[in-house]
Amino acid sequence: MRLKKLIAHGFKSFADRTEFDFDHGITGIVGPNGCGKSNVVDAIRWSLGEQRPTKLRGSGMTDVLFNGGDSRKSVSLAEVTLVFDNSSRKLPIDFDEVAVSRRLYRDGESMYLINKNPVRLRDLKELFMDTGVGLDTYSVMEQGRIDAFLSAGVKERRYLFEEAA
Amino acid sequence: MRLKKLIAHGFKSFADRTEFDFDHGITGIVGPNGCGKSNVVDAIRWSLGEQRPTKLRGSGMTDVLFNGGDSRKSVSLAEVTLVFDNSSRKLPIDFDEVAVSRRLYRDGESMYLINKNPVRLRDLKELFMDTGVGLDTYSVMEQGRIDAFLSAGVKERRYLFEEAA
Amino acid sequence: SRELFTTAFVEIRDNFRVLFRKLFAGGKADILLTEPEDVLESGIEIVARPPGKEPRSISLLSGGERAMTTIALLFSVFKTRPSPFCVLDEIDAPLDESNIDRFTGMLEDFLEQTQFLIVTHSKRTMSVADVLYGVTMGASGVSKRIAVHMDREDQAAVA
Amino acid sequence: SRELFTTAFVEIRDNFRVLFRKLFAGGKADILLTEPEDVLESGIEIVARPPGKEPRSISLLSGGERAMTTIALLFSVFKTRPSPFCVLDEIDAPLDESNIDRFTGMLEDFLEQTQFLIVTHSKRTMSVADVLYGVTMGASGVSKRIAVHMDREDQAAVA
Ligand SMILES: Nc1ncnc2c1ncn2[C@@H]1O[C@H](COP(=O)(O)OP(=O)(O)OP(=O)(O)O)[C@@H](O)[C@H]1O
Ligand SMILES: Nc1ncnc2c1ncn2[C@@H]1O[C@H](COP(=O)(O)OP(=O)(O)OP(=O)(O)O)[C@@H](O)[C@H]1O
Ligand SMILES: [Mg+2]
Ligand SMILES: [Mg+2]
Repeated sequence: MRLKKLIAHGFKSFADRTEFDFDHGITGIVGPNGCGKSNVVDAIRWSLGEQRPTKLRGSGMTDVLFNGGDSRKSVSLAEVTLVFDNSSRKLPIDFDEVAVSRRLYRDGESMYLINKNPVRLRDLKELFMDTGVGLDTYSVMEQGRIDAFLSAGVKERRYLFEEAA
Repeated sequence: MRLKKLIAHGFKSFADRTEFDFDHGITGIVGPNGCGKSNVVDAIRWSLGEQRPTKLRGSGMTDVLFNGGDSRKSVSLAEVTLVFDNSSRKLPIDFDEVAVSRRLYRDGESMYLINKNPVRLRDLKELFMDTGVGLDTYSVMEQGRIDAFLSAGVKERRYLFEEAA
Repeated sequence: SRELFTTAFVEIRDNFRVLFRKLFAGGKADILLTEPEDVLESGIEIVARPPGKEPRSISLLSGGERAMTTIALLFSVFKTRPSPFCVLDEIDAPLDESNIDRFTGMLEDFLEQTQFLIVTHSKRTMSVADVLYGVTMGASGVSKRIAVHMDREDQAAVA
Repeated sequence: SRELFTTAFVEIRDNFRVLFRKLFAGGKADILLTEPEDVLESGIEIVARPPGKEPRSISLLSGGERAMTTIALLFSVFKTRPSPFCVLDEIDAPLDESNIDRFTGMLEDFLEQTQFLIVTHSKRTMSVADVLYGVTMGASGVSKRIAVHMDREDQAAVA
């Protein structure tokens, strides 16, 4: 169930449609401070259904919409798509490729799509159940969080073990 | 009022008497992970009178006493001395050099000394009043704290401005 | 659910004991339940002892030792419950060169089951990536993707 | 004490506006009181806009931009109320190479009044130090100080 591709358009600093091909063992993402590397990580978290704006470093969910620069106007739609290779049929859908998308309009309306078909957030979560992919597993470690785990309280650490159970 | 020297003995991983000559513009402290660099920073904070064990990454103050290694026994005394050049007489003492020391015995008894004379913690604090040196100024920035300042609340940030006032 | 938790806990603990020793080239580590009689409520205690050092509270570990301990834990969970992909954002920032090598060495042990996306500023970490993507931002605050190759000089520097 | 606070605040704010632009080679920054009518109780709001970007909340800044903003603030306080010495423990960890150069460049502006002790893993930061001390730890968990010199190869690598 490899992650083959990420497509971001209008999400944070990715005003233009930008595609990353991830179909490799180890992909490195590099660049100067402030260029948009962590925004790629946020795009992955967001498309998996993240509901907490603070986990995306914002205060409201519309903070993820590209909101302009020196010579660019802000946009009214953000869309991120993750494309998975499903030839192993780990995802309970009968397709070789599964594209999971999320859209947000400036008026706050949001949509989830699986292979271009609108679905509910619940359907998205069910799709990834028992695959090890998800927001509460350790599969996404944001910048600066490496130190937070050991300083968390003994009870807070439970979620890591509960998720694996 | 330059900081000329630091002498640590029995403090954290510095079991043996160790001297650092700091009488330069910029002194770099380098070495592999876990070798004792941040323990040097803790030694400076401790000798300036730090009372909170958590600011020294410990849970009790006796955590600063060297407590043994593969072939070394723990010690019963920790001592750190900071030597300042006082030819500018910024410190209200009539000596060219001022040595500020702190001692801690395993039984918890602690001592402060100025030029080898025992003093109270209050005398130490008074010595540094209005010099810009102290625990609440920005003169010591611990590892990992750089990110914490911006995430602090609007009221918490006041102490930086109050200290400067 | 009590059985499920206990099985996962024991497996993660066994993996952690092995992976810690591998990442630190020695030492000893363990995971304990603070209240073993109440598995579903108990807190989780982490014990980590780098090689040559006495057992101490984990708050006394250095910045790099804490990061390596958390990496050992992360991989212990992955060994128990593999995740198809893993995203790491500058996890190597506190590490010195020899710890970066141990970390990237361990990544390679997990490539059968997990794909990694790694944000980094370290040339040493870059050198183990199969592909590097650069991100740049123009004057108008818009991010773009560019292809990046490590040149011969940089490759040699980390060899 | 109200006058004292206001004078210090205004001076730090003016310094911050200048030093931020210097560290970011452009952009705009400011410090505001959340309750200007009650100076002794008011909170402190920080506004930071890197060059080419729209004004946004500081939580949206990147890791490196946050570190550089805090460094600008630190030096603003030092300019207002000089401290004889300053200890910085791996403050350069989140910075890329060009930001490390701007940070070390600014250090040199403060050398008249402040002496710096800097813990670092970065060769670029090491290259501006007058003296380097190495710390090593033997097999018995005891730290020792050793003299360290950057060799010609490392010096050339950061030139
Ligand atoms: N909605 C948005 N629209 C436009 N730009 C945005 C938006 N949200 C965040 N940004 C910009 O994205 C930039 C941060 O990008 P990001 O955190 O990805 O940087 P980075 O490459 O990870 O840098 P570092 O190496 O410092 O961690 C900020 O400068 C911020 O202003
Ligand atoms: N009281 C003590 N007695 C002996 N050793 C101690 C004591 N307190 C802490 N230590 C040891 O000191 C080590 C940490 O040192 P320190 O934090 O200075 O490392 P560092 O050089 O800053 O490393 P890094 O580059 O990872 O930040 C730990 O391994 C810890 O076990
Ligand atoms: Mg980042
Ligand atoms: Mg350290």
